[in-house]
Amino acid sequence: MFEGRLLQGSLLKKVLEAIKDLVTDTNFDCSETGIALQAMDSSHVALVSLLLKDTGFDHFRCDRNLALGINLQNMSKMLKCAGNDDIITLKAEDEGDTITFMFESPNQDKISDFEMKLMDIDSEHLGIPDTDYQAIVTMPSAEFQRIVRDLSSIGDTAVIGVTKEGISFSTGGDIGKANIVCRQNTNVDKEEDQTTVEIHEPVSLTFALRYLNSFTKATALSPQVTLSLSKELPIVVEYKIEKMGFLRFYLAPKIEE
Amino acid sequence: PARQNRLFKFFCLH
Repeated sequence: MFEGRLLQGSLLKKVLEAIKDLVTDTNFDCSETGIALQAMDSSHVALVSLLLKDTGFDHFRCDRNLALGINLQNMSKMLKCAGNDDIITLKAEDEGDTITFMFESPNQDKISDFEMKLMDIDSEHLGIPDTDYQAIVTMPSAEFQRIVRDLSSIGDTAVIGVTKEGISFSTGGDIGKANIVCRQNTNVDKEEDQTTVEIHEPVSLTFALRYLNSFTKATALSPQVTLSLSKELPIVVEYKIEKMGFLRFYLAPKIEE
Repeated sequence: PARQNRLFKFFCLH
């Protein structure tokens, strides 16, 4: 059987909110090392990769590898019934066709069980090679969210450029153009307000703002976001999940034909 | 025109 007890249940709620509009159905791959998920959006240009390590759970048991086929909208409906401070336990039998979500209030005076039907999903797994990216930028996640939202009101695509000075976001549309530059900034009080640029070579790539906007639904998971870019490769937008792992989004660049 | 390429172009399907 599989069982995972997560003291900070709100993390799971936040993960679902971040991915449920991008991916419809996906397998949660459970093994003794944790829970992993990889899924593409329906147009196959964006990919979600989630890792929740067993060590981040208060209690974790997985007797044999399980692929739990889950409709994310339905799981989100169930998790919305959990309080933000609740402890969430996931349970599934080896041969079962359901998953149980147990919610415990912080002072243990309310225990709820929700059982959700599982589904059979043929997943398309992509092999993502380890890459030395040409540029890696870490910046405040709220700032990235703000920039992407602001640019979305002006254009459909953004050019993201990285030089050793910083990262720039540009767009254009019927009403005009916009260009935002965030400079490397390591002299701020709080580490989470820093913008750091690690660069081997300047890089500039074009992406659909609609997807970048969707990725920023993960902002609540982490105060910082890391953007990894290489010429003619998908961008990686990574939110680290404290003590547990990460939520990564990959987005294919727009390339001139 | 710029085209949105699919991920298959960059990563191989397992």
